[in-house]
Amino acid sequence: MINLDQVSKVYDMGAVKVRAVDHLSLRIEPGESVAVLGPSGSGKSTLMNLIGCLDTPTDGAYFLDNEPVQNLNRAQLAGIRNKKIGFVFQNFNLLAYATALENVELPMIYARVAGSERKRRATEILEIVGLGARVAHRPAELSGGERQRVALARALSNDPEIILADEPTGNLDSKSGAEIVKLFGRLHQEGKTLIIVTHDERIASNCKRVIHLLDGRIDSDTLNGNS
Amino acid sequence: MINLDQVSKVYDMGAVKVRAVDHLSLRIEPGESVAVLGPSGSGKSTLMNLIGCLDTPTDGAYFLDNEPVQNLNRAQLAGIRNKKIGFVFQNFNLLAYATALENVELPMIYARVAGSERKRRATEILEIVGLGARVAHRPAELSGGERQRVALARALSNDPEIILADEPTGNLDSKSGAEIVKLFGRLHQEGKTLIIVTHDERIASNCKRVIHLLDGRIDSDTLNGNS
Ligand SMILES: Nc1ncnc2c1ncn2[C@@H]1O[C@H](COP(=O)(O)OP(=O)(O)OP(=O)(O)O)[C@@H](O)[C@H]1O
Ligand SMILES: Nc1ncnc2c1ncn2[C@@H]1O[C@H](COP(=O)(O)OP(=O)(O)OP(=O)(O)O)[C@@H](O)[C@H]1O
Ligand SMILES: [Mg+2]
Ligand SMILES: [Mg+2]
Repeated sequence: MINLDQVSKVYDMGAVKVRAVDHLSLRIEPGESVAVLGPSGSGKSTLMNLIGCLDTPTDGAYFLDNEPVQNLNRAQLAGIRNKKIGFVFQNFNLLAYATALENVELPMIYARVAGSERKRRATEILEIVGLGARVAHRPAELSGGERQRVALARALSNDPEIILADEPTGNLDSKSGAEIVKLFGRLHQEGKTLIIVTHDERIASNCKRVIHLLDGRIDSDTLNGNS
Repeated sequence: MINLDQVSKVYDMGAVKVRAVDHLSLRIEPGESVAVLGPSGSGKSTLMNLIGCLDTPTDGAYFLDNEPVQNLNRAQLAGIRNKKIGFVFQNFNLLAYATALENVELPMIYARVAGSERKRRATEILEIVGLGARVAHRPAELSGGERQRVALARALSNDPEIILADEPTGNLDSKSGAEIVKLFGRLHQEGKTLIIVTHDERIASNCKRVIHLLDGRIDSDTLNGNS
């Protein structure tokens, strides 16, 4: 359960302050599928970084499964992230010197999964996202959409309860994108909590709840009529 | 005028070779607006890098304005790129330590434009793409879609004849994306040659010609009925 209470994030640039998230309150229950939409610069990635425990709010409180997150130290936050949360970054954030397979194995290394099981599972997930023939490529040897799918595969490698995906299909053609929409559908049926930032109508229409951000605040939060 | 004759690009990875562009021939006249579509991994970015003189083909010939490109050395290629071609990279390729303004000024520095004119023009282009309030931000202090628009502004800074844009709207919401579609329309009216890789229907439907790539080859090349 995700519970944000009057959370703000202010970037202090000296001469100017940017209030990227502005006194935002939000509650997401386990197993919900939520699309987050909004103009470029409206605070979506900043909000995702707060929910994903990658950044701490300037103000306000954040409870994850009833535990106040801001009282945790960096090591505890990393432990929670590694166990509970899979994060697909908008800029992929892959290790440049590691292959696709090694990138997907990384969260499992932190979780002390044995080598052979890691390789088996990483290969399986890369095949699910359509990259079975690219497991030995490093990021520079992959296309944009292929890197994006490696980032998604890595987020799923520890089978997390909560999946935060920041624009997971921006670089994908309609067929590859449709495969990812299907994958999210399966994850939702398995009871995962999905929070997906997207500009892609197909993703938004397959989520049960749609939140629109505007200037760091929630502009609308509605249940999806057509899903 | 862009004239590719039986061009191939093969990535030799030792154990396996990836033929990303496969004996492709393509002719684009000055002032055309061309959308390039195709599945993730079909060779679009590789093709753009060849057209943009950022990479040389493994095989085949490339004539740009009737000049054979492969006989040019790196310095000559860089000169042609800086003068004739504006390139919007799929991964933006911004200088991390420079502000948005300095990133847009960079091509003008190579072209020896005077400082005050550079700053005036860079500010103007950033305002056109909606980033007037973010000129002093460095890439890490910008959202994904804002970085994407800085990359587009930089590609336009030397007023190039040919604009190659690799997925210029993947990170933009519908309103910001519509602004970019309008901008491309204006550039087309000014007589620029536009080649845009996209998965975005709005961009594709506003181009006069639509090319579909599949496995490194041209699968279809049609004039757009509805533009
Ligand atoms: N340096 C490289 N070494 C080996 N293979 C590469 C290299 N760069 C690209 N490839 C492979 O070549 C193929 C074409 O890549 P390219 O980036 O041109 O595709 P794309 O059509 O732009 O895809 P996307 O829509 O996902 O951006 C891909 O399958 C990719 O894995
Ligand atoms: N480190 C930072 N320092 C200063 N300003 C920042 C920083 N990071 C983000 N911003 C600003 O905060 C605002 C919100 O950024 P954020 O990345 O959350 O937007 P977004 O909704 O994800 O946009 P997009 O759809 O373009 O990815 C933006 O206007 C951006 O310029
Ligand atoms: Mg973002
Ligand atoms: Mg590409």
